[in-house]
Amino acid sequence: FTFTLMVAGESGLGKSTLINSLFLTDFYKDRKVPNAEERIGQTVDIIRHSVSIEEKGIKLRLTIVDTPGLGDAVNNTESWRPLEDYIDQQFENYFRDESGLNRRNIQDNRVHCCLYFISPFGHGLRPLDVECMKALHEKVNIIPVLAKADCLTQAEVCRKKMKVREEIKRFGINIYQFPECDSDEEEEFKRQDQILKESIPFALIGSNVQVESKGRKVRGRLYPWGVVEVENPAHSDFLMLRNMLVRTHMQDLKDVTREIHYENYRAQCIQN
Amino acid sequence: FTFTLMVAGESGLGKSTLINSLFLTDFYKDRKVPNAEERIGQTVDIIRHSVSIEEKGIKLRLTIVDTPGLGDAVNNTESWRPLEDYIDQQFENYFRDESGLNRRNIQDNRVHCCLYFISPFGHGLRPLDVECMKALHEKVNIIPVLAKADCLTQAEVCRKKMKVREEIKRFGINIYQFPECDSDEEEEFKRQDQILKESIPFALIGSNVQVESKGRKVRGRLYPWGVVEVENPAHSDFLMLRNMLVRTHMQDLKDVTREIHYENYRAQCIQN
Ligand SMILES: Nc1nc2c(ncn2[C@@H]2O[C@H](COP(=O)(O)OP(=O)(O)O)[C@@H](O)[C@H]2O)c(=O)[nH]1
Ligand SMILES: Nc1nc2c(ncn2[C@@H]2O[C@H](COP(=O)(O)OP(=O)(O)O)[C@@H](O)[C@H]2O)c(=O)[nH]1
Repeated sequence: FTFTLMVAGESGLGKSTLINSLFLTDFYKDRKVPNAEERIGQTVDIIRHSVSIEEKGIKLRLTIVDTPGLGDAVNNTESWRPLEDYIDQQFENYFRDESGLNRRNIQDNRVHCCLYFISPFGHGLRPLDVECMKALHEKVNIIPVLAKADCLTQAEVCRKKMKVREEIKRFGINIYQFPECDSDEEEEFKRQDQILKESIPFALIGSNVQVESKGRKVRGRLYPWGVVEVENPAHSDFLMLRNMLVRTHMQDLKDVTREIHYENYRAQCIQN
Repeated sequence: FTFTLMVAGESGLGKSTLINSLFLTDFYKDRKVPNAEERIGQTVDIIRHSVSIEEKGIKLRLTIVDTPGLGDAVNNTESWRPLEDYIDQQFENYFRDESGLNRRNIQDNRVHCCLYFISPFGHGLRPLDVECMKALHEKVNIIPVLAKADCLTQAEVCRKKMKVREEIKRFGINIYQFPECDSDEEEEFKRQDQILKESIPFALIGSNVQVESKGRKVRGRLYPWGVVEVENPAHSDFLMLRNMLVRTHMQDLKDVTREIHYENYRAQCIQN
């Protein structure tokens, strides 16, 4: 079982903290964060970390594709190019392997999903977010998420989600669509599915530390005015994302990558 | 009594909320926030709002110079140019008036202070922050502030302040220096002054709404996990900044503008 997840968004949005929280691992323990000096003139990197994790008895080879530097420079024109190229490169490799003699052991490094982190600050999407998502939406399943949602009151989270969804529609950005529920599914399942669709972009909070809340230890952030609990649905959509990504929708994300994004790429290759 | 305050930093950092909170007015009630579409290709604006306020019986004509669009585009190269030009333009006007016949009624529109908003997100200063502050530090008193500090735990606020101060030093950015305390000042006064110096960049939280906290109404932000109080020193440096700006250091900010920044400009004009 393999799954490749790309993580995109400006630095400091809590991406690595979130990935660590999602998979309860420390992908980034040897990470060195470049300072402003080093970031001046730096281009976007593509960094891959792989880890084997176990989910409900199933072994999963998880690869995280990190994109440090996106949106950090003074001039970010085309800074999403390395992300685009990386995705295409995996399609290219797969295409070649698929057309070769030994097709039994093809390594599938195609990017199955891209979590795009939206800053909780802007008044909606920023120009860079629009440009970046539009460059990637026909190549990978984009799931937009609202980073550091503990900076937003509940009313602001609501407003921001509506604003972002409305802008995604207006700019014609094709984000990953959750598959329709079969009409013979149970009502509860359909309701859960509807809630999922209406929660986009997921309001996320991540934490690498345990804090004390109401007598028990939880992953969270301790503020002078209260404790934010990462896994509390009243505080963030973290559990919703985790469930969707690792349990209920991982197979569909892989199917859509294979049957739609990859086939588009393959068709373009064959035509040229 | 006049005072001109420039406010700089990317959109969404709570600048207008903070200005409203600082002076208990609604400078921005007719404001229209551009969306991503309008911001694509938009250059930085300079917008001036003036209001008369009364502080402890003293009438003050306060002008806020807003800089929407800074850092919002995909390419922000030289996006601080309009700020630089605006400051120089006020020096230019004053220089001309000062050299003219009627010197009794010169209108002083020189910028006395620039509050530079640093995002609580980055890992310290961003390249744009460095470039922008370096372009302005010899023309105006820069006071760096940490925006939306309710996104940071106390430990993170501490770390970030140290990191920003260390980077300001390393990049040779000359921010506004609080004048030294006279050695014959009371100990308590000297101690307050020391705390002030060590609080830079001020960790700010702003709010346009009143919320209920411990039985009374306060300016703040209501989260599911607690209430952030803008004027609580344990939550933010808001009161410290307000005191410093409106009471204790306003005159010194004007003096330094007149005696150092303006004289530098004048010297350069005369030499050329
Ligand atoms: N307010 C808030 N801060 C967070 C959150 N997640 C991480 N952080 C903090 O944000 C800073 C940067 O996080 P990091 O994961 O390194 O961001 P990255 O550069 O996007 O990978 C760290 O100090 C984290 O503790 C969150 O959900 N909310
Ligand atoms: N978390 C947090 N949000 C804030 C703070 N101040 C303002 N906001 C919110 O941030 C959003 C943008 O604020 P605004 O003042 O318009 O930002 P500006 O674009 O920099 O002028 C609004 O939804 C505010 O309610 C703050 O101190 N902390």
